[in-house]
Amino acid sequence: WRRDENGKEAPATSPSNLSEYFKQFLFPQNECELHNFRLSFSQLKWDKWIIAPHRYSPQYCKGDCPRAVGHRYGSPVHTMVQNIIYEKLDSSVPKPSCVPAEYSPLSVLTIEPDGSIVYKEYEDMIATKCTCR
Amino acid sequence: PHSRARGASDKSSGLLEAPEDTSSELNPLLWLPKGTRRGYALLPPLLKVLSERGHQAWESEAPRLRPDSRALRYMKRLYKMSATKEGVPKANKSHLYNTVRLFTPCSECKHHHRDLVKGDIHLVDLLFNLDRVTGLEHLLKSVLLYSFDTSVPVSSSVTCMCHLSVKEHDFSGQVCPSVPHAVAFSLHFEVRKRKWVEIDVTSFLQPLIATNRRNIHMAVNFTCLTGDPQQNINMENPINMALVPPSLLLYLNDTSEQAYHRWNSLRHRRKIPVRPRQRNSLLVDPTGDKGKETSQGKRASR
Repeated sequence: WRRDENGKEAPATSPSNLSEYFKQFLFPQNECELHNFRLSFSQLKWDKWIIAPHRYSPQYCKGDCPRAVGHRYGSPVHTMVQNIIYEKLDSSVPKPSCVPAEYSPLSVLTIEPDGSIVYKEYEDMIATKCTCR
Repeated sequence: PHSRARGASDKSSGLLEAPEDTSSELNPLLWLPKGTRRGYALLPPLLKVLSERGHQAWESEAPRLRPDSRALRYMKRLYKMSATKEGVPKANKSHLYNTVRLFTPCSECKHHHRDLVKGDIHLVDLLFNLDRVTGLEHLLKSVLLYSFDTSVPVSSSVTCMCHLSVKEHDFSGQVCPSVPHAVAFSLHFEVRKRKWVEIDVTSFLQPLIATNRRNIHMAVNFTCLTGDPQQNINMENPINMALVPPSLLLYLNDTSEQAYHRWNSLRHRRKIPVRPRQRNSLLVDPTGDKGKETSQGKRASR
């Protein structure tokens, strides 16, 4: 229970506000995380050859890499070493970057130049998890 | 530095090469540093096709062969069975292929078909050009696909006889001399809103495709009669069967790095290194219809 300035008992904040309140300390703003991105092949004028899928969500990773990246991002120790180099030794060495760590495949149906039709499953076409490296 | 360029090309990180004529600003290929020229060669075929075609589409509407509408309908149905709406492959363990190619017979011999189709006996001369099959795509199953558009109402059961013969005679460099140059089999099926008849020709075509044959030239005699020989109903008049030449469907396992390998993802999931099983026996059906016996199966057992 918190007491406000004239000693009266201030109403307790509910647990959800509490977690929001503490979040600002635990997770810096715009931290490295997965962001949605959805495109349709007609936007790129590729829908003449790509029959399916009509829409494709490759997603992407964006945000700042916190200094203590080990436990949350599964980053190797090298990431922290690189951060220390950047902060203390040589700022021309880049900070660790927020990049995809895992992907899922995509099935595509396309028309080939000779008019034949091909169904193909491609590896690593949709980012599903981010990391700092 | 070379290592980074090689790194980029090894990872084929979707970097596309700027083509010679870098005049048009529209060209997306301009977005990338020159140093990734080698990356282009290792691009997944899709990105290579798209970047070339994408480039063509901007520069000029290069004439492109339009696919057969029935074939397109079949492949869209196959896509719906194999992937979710978002395009993610369905985790269907029995679905071993990661590539399916559908070829329609070459156009130059299409009119040749017309005068060959006599009445209900369909003797067609088929030439399939398989240039698009890459060396890393291994054949799992091949199927002749007839689209079944009967113009007369038929009774529920139909029996078809099919006689296939390969037209190539230059078997000088043949790999397996026992290649059956001709095969005949019959198949019986129920016509109930059935749009397609799939004839498994894997064991017949496998030797040809394995020797990287670019053109497959064969004659197919396909006759269908109503009635069911088992019930020794007398076979009435032949039905007016698919008047269109069949397509050739190849179920393939693309072993290139950019293709999706199910056993690989299973391995990641189980965190136990799983050795990819060598797929020797071609008769393992990649489309997972284990129960369904193929016409070869029937013939073999007979």
